[in-house]
Amino acid sequence: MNVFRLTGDLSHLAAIIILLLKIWKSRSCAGISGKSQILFALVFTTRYLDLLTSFISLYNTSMKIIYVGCAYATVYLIYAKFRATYDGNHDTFRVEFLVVPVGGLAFLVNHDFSPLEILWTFSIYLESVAILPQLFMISKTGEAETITTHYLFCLGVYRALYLFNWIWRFYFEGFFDMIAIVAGVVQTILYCDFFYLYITKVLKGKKLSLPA
Amino acid sequence: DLHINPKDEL
Repeated sequence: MNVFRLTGDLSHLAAIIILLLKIWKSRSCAGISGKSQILFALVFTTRYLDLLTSFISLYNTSMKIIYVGCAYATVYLIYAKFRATYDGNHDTFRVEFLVVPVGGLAFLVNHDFSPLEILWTFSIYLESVAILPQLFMISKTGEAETITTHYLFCLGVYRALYLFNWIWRFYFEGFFDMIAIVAGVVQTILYCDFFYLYITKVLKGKKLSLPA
Repeated sequence: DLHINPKDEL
C-alpha cells in the first residue's frame, strides 16, 4: 500500500458515497446517468468475484463489499425507488457500443485465458469507459448539479492517483500491469475536459454549464 | 517476474 493508492481508494469511496447520499437525501436522481451506474455495478461484479476465492486483507475485502453494495444500492435507487425522477430522455448513450467491444477486447488482450482473468480484464476495460454515458448526459442537458460535479471530480481523481500508484509500484516493487495502466490512462484522459471545466468554473463558485 | 499482477488492488 502507498499513499497514492490509499488516497485513490478514499477518493473513489468518497465519490460513491457522495452520489448515494445525493440521491438518497434529495430523493432524486435527476442529472444522473443510470446507465453509467449499471456499468459500474457490472465493473465491480466482474472484478470482485475473487471475493469468493481469495482473501488479501480486511481492508481489501471490506472495501470491495462496500463498493459492490453501494453500486447496487445506487442502481436500485435510480431504477426502482426514485424511478419517477430518472431522466431517461437524456440518458440515451448506447451502452452496447461500449460493452460489446470491451467484451471482445477482453477475450483478445488479456494476461491469461481463464474465466476469472478474462472477467477481471473485462472489468478493467469497462471501467475506463463506464463514465461516458454520464458525461454524454451532461453534454446533452448542458449542465450538472454542483454535487454531481464533486462526485465526478472524486471519481476522476481516483484513477489519476492510481497512475501514480503504478509508477510507485514499478519503481519500488518492480510491478506493473500494462492492461491496468493503459486502461487507467484512457480513463483519466476522458475526464480531462471535465477537470478543466471543474477547476475553471465549479471551484470558482460558478455552476457547471456547457454551451449546449 | 515484472508482470504478475498480485491483484491486491481495488
